[in-house]
Amino acid sequence: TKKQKTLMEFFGGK
Amino acid sequence: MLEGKFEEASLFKRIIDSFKDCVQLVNFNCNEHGIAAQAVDDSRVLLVSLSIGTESFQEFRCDRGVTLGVDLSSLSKILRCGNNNDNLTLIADDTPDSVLLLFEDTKKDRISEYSLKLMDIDADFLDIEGMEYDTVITMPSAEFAKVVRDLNQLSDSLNILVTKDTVKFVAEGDIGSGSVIVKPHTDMDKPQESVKVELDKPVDLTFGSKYLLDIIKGAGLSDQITIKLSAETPALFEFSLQSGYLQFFLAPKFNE
Repeated sequence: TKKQKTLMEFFGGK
Repeated sequence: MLEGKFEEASLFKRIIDSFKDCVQLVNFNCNEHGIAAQAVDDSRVLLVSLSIGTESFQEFRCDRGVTLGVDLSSLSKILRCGNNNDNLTLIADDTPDSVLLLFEDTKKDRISEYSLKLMDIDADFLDIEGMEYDTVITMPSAEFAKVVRDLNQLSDSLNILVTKDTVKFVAEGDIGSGSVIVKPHTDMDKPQESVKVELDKPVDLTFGSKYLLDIIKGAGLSDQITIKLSAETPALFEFSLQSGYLQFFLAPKFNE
């Protein structure tokens, strides 16, 4: 199974 | 003050319809270059980035930066009140608590005016500029939409594999599996039917189908979609506007 990543794991969030 | 007039309300309607189902609260940032917006869905997996350049408007002026915090479901209700071929003008003052939407049916001399209350939206802002990608695919947006819809029936994940000669979409689920291979080609008579693949490195990525179903709602904006992919980074799906774009950034799935 594959796990869904979030965008925050790639981009810096405010 | 903002005053932006679309020749046809249908353009703004189609833009809003393309992403209103995945994000609800959006800050529209208006300045002399046009209107831009960025919003992330509740699951923090899909980001929408919109830019409507001044050339998309019949008339546009915005002397000072204005932010319009909008609930898209409320905006959609008002947009449904106008006819597709009405002129639509958005009007807001420098520190607005509402935005005015003016629909004008020039042939029948009917003018409808709606005021939408604005909201203070404390939104995340992600720095998405300057990404580099291993491969860039350009293909008909309707064809991509069909692949996503078809393979979604088999699995909640869609695997995209790109090599020099092919783009392969694969879904493997409980009832079986399916794949669609799309090869690059140039259609001289109908350039919008062409498929182009620029490749620095082969790519193998997996995405959640439900997010792709949201993304393909933008297919009505543009004949072609541009898909930019890199190993282990969010993908970019872009629909071009006459002036501007609607982009979706989607985080991939990984092996645990």
